[in-house]
Amino acid sequence: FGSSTLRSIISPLNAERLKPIRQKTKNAVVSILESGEVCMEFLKEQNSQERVKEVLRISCDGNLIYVYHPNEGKGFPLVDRPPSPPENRLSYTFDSLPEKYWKKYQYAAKFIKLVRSKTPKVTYYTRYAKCMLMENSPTADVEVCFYDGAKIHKTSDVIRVIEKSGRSYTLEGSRLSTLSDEVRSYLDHANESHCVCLSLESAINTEEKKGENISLFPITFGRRP
Amino acid sequence: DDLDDEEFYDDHLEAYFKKLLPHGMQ
Repeated sequence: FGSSTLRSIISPLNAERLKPIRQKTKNAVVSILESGEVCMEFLKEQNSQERVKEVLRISCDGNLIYVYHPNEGKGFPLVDRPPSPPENRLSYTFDSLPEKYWKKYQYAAKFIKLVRSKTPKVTYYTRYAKCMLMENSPTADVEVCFYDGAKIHKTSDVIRVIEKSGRSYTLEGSRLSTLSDEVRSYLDHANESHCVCLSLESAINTEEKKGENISLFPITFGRRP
Repeated sequence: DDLDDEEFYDDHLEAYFKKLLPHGMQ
């Protein structure tokens, strides 16, 4: 990686408030558990059977990582939940994780980042649209779904427009000046709604900090007219 | 552990994302 620490590449992952899921890819299964832990099972095929040979179990805040090799390295068949950590598991902090696991950690973090970008944190119903500020703050994604079928998806670097006709495109700086009045009005409403969502998020954050460590998110304001 | 060509997206993940939306309205 050419870097001296994992922290210089990425921040610890954060699975707070994410709903459980178990997602299989070609070589691994990544799970968000009920506890908020993130679990990665690495698979190897043996006698036409997929076996879990290595597990990384990462705490919800991303700072504690257990590594273990189930069944003393022989692995277990893949089932619907990760193997429990044995007593002889290896235990690391984010900053002490050996470099050979960095890529695996980054893989888990990439998955969590994707899920955060699709998980609503603040939902705000306006007169014309449902505006959702996602969990991937800072610079969280925003999806503004207009009741007439149009949709605007803002990420930190692109704006995607789906017109009510279904025509879709990505907006770039040079195109902003060529937009029709209609599309511009959708964009204006999306930007205004985005600002309201950020303001609501900030206000709720303030209240949350006064409370007893219970998250007030996700939160919904208003309802569809 | 070849993770380079791993792709998360599939129907299962899409269904999960849809369930995250409040009131089931896209």
